[in-house]
Amino acid sequence: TLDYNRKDEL
Amino acid sequence: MNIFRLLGDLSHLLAIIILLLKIWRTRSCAGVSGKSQILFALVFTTRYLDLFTNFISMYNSAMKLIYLVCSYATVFLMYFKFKATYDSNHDTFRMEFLVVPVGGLAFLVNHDFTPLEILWTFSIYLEAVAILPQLFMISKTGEAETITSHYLFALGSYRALYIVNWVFRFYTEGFFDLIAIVAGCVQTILYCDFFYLYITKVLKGKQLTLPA
Repeated sequence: TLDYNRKDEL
Repeated sequence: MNIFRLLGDLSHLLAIIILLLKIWRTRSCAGVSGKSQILFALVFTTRYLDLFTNFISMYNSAMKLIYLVCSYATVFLMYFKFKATYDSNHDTFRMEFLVVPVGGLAFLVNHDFTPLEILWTFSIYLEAVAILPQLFMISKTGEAETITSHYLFALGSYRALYIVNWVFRFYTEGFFDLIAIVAGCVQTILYCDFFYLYITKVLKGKQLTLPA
C-alpha cells in the first residue's frame, strides 16, 4: 500500500 | 495529475462558478438548497485545513482557495444578501441527519486516528451526501431551473471523473484510497436519477421536472 497521507487530490 | 482528474476539477470549478453567477446575476437563490451549500462549505473547511502546512503545488493551493472563497461567498449571498429569495419552506432536509452519522463514521472508519485525518475523512464522507438537501428540495418543488440543472450536472460529473481518475491511478501508479473511492461511488450514484432526467429532458430543451 502506498502512503495514504499523500493528500495530493482536491 | 491526469486528464481525468483535471477535467474533474474543472467540472467542479465550473459547477461552483455557475451557481455563484446564477445567484449573483439573477439576484435570487430560488430553487437552490442553502443547506447543501453550508455542507459544501463545511466539506472544504474540514478538508483543506492543511492548505498552509502541506504545499502540493500552486494549482492545488489555488484551487483550494478558490473553492473555499466561492463556497463561503455562495452561503453569504444565500443567507444574507439575497436572503429574501431563499426558499426555506422547501429547503427542509435536516442537516444533522447527515452531519452526525458522518461524524461518527469518520471516527470509526479512517486511515489514521489523528485530528487532521479524521477531519479529512469526515469531509470525504460528508461530501458524498452533501447534495441530498438539494435533491430533496428539487423533489419537493418537483422542478429545477435549467441553470440549476447544469450546476448539478457539472457537480455530479466531477466525482464521476474522479472515479475514472482513481482507476487510472490504480493501474498506472498502484495508488488507491478506498475511503475516497467508496464515498465517491456513493456520491456519484446519488446523481444517477438526476443524470437520467438531465440527459432525457434538459438536453432536449425541456424543463427539468420530476414526476410528482
